[in-house]
Amino acid sequence: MFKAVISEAKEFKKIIDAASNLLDEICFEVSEDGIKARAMDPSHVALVSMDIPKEAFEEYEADVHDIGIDLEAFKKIMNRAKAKDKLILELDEEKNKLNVIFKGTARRKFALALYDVSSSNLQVPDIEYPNEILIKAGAFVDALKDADLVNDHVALKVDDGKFIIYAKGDLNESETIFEEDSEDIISMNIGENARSTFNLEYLKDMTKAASSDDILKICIGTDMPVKIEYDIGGANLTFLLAPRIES
Amino acid sequence: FGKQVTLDDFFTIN
Repeated sequence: MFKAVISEAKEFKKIIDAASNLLDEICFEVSEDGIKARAMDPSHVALVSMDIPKEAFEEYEADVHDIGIDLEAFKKIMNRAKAKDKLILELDEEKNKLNVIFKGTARRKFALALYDVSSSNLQVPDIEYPNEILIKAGAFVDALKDADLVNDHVALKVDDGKFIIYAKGDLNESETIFEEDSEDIISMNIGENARSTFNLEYLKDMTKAASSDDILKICIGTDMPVKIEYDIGGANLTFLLAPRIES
Repeated sequence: FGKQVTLDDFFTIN
């Protein structure tokens, strides 16, 4: 069996939004400890990992199940959540559906068809990074918006103790520099200068679910995948994005 | 700005 009650449907919607920007389908691996899911996008450029411990739920009861979901359909249903709705997720094993129930002034139920998506058994690779930056999501997203004006990819750099978001187009350039004492920076753990270039659209998708005051943990090296990690409503979201590399 | 590589280029993910 699987039944989970989430006090704020809107918080869970953010998690589904973040995943559905990058993935078509996902397998939720539910167990008595909580829900986890790991998947790569079809092009293998990005990896999404989510961990929602049972403590993040108002009520939680589950055996071990793999629940395969079409994320586009799930996202459309979650878009129907109202501000004060509770969310109940419930596996109907007989009908092979996931019941998605919004409980507000009325009880509204959707039965979502399950997909035969087997769990990937993916692990987030344990990479050692020379640099780790904790930054307010709003500040980072703003820097990405600046970069978006000049090109569709962006360099994330660590230079001389500063964290720099830099883009260069045919004609124009943009640069945002964060120093360690900036109000937007929570901490910078800098080991060495680094530079990696990334597709901007992916970075925007990965950070879309974060509110501006949420804290992003960004790990970067030179020509390495970037790791971006943040928490939403007690759930942990981790993303890896492969870089663009000079050939 | 180079060529997009995949995560498979960095680690074996199953």
